[in-house]
Amino acid sequence: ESKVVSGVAFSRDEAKVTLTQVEDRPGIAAAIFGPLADAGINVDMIVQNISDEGHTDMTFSCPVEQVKRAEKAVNEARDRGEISFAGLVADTDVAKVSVVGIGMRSHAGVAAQMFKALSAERVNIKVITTSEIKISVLIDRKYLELAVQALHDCFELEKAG
Amino acid sequence: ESKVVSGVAFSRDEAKVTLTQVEDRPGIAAAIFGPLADAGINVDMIVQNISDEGHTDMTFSCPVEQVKRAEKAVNEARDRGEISFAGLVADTDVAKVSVVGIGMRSHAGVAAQMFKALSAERVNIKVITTSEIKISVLIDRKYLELAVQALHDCFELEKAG
Ligand SMILES: C[C@@H](O)[C@H](N)C(=O)O
Ligand SMILES: C[C@@H](O)[C@H](N)C(=O)O
Repeated sequence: ESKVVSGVAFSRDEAKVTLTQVEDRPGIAAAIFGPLADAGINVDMIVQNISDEGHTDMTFSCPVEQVKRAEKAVNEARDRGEISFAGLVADTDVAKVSVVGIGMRSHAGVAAQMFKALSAERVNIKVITTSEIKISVLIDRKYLELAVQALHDCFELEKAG
Repeated sequence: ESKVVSGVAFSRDEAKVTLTQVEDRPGIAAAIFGPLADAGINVDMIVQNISDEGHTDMTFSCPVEQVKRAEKAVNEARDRGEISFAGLVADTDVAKVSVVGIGMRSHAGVAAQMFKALSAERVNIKVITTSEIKISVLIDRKYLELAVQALHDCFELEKAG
């Protein structure tokens, strides 16, 4: 029910970076995020879905202004032979929108409502990541205002801004 | 630093279900999670990475005992023509392990440490999803004890159990 959801959060200047087709074996995630940490990248979301034929994609989000530095750190790790990937896809036109709640344990219902509200506005969901208290998606930045309003309406929240 | 991490959480009887190659267009996520909510599935993690040629994989985790019911709900949605997917992959041999912290905003450092600790034990990371306060991974259940111990050691935490 909408009481479960306490707010909508968003981050306008988000970017996502994806290393496509990294090897799905122990040590690879560490070999990607070690250099990113050393480079001072403020990683927010980290998303890895299941692998296919021993490879998977690794996506992370960070502030738009850190993308170049993040790509450099990842490319240098590859140049040192620490990781390999098919491609490095940076997208600086996304925004992050999240629905925040308490005890969203049975949150298929909240997730379904959130996704339905976005689809009603034809906003495409590009990446999804969740925790018990937060369902976050990345969408095209141009839809941010529309998405935030739709979610406030859906969950009957007062818009703060 | 390890003060940022306050604990290690885990869920032993987790399962993951992946719908491979769903269409990446508005309405699909809602069409998957609506039926799951109606079927009373306790969805915990939801993971969607970027799409490739208009398709992407959708993964969610739920209790092992709900997998059959979840698969049924998803198959029925497909039979009604509401969604399409290439395959439905259920994995009942995973466990969820999370590192919990406050203000892990610059959490590339914490993530790197977590991933390094798991790789040192040769534990493969199958799925990753994050929020500011939690980095969660799915691993093979047989490594759960090992993973939890490794993370407690890495972050210098007292083991509760
Ligand atoms: C892909 C990456 O997560 C790999 N499975 C690892 O364990 O590091
Ligand atoms: C794949 C799914 O998330 C789709 N992009 C949607 O918006 O519903």
